[in-house]
Amino acid sequence: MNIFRLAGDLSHLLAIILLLIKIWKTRSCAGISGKSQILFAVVYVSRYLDLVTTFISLYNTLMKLVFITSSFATLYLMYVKFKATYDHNHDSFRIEFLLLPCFVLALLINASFTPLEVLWTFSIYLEAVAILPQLFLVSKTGEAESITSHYLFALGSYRALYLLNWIYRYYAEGHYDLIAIFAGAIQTILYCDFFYLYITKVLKGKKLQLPA
Amino acid sequence: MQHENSHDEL
Repeated sequence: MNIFRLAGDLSHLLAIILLLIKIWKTRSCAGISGKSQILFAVVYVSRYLDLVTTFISLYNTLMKLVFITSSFATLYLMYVKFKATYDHNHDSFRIEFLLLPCFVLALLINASFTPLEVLWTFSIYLEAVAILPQLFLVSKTGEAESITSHYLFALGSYRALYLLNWIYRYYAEGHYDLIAIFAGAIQTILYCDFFYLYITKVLKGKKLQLPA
Repeated sequence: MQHENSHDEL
């Protein structure tokens, strides 16, 4: 554990909490993509199957449980409790176009061809692109509430901080994992346009609105 | 193992 890794995890945790607060306080999931949230739930479940096979640390176990539980809590709020506020019409991204290619890629490029390992790799690939339905939704509506922007910024920062963690681990421990680095880089690049808008608009107190 | 170390990440 190094400072970048810890900051990344905390940023990830903050993102999830911000999202739950937004939905709970406004009693609405308007502007949030249910499709992205479904993908994140798939990511956590397929990656954290090792909860039942390998014990790494109490921290590791707790964080995994928090990520899985909170993603299902978010889905419950969106698809059950506050279903009426869910933005169906704008959330039209076809997630099978992400799920299938990621799965095929995981079958082809992985560290070892075992069920757990392929699912772990699948989750890494899927996480890289899981935010696309959300970004698609923002681009369709042309705007995002400020708390939604903070959520996206924290979520994007998490993988960017992991990139720094991987650079650190390469120099400090000689450890690197090309699958994770490649997917993490793609994931971070997808947020770049959003980061730019966040820094130039939201941080200056303006609403995130895309140019017409 | 090199790759196994990645599994301690989240």
